[in-house]
Amino acid sequence: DKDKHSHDEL
Amino acid sequence: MNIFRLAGDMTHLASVLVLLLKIHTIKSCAGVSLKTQELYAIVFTTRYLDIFTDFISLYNTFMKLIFLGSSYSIVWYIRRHKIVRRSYDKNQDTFRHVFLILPCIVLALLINEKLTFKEVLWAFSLYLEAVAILPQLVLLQRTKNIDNLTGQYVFLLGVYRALYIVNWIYRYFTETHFVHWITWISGLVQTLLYADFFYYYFQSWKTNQKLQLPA
Repeated sequence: DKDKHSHDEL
Repeated sequence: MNIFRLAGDMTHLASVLVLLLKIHTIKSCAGVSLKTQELYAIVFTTRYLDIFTDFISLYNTFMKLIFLGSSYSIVWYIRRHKIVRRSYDKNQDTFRHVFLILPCIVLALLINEKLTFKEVLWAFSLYLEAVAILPQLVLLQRTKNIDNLTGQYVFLLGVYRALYIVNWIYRYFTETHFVHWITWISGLVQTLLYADFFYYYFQSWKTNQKLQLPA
């Protein structure tokens, strides 16, 4: 899941 | 993506739009700190360099471009627009960038998830974002009459930070291995900086009086 990448937030 | 994160992003977007709209329509940047806006431009530039290296989602890339574009437009308006720039009071907006930027560079070199160029920049952007609102808060304190839009801008930014904290709590319990101390601690510090402002914002709202921060 790409959304679990640590830097997926803005 | 959870609802808190989405709501946080939308409030962040709303805050930027409120500010841009204010500047664009009334052609005035009175009460807006150029220092804070320049710091945000640096924050977004250093954090979003990954649009060239990682693809997360269309939403992610799109929002990054919006935040980059809006922060640079606001800086452009205040510095270059022939009418808007006249309303900028640089004698009030005296906070020195360097006192915020230098400590953040040192901290990012010392405390990061990995000692690589990208990770150091990422950490730096988080530390700098945590304190970037300070020149704006100092300016608000000096301004006798805070106009509604500037007050709403800072209020929306504070709500966005608070929602991000709820989002991290949610992710911690719903995702495995979601532990990001650097993001959490700098995010918490950032949100706490708004506490004082929130207090006076609600006071003025409750008593229906103009927002004014004590000197």
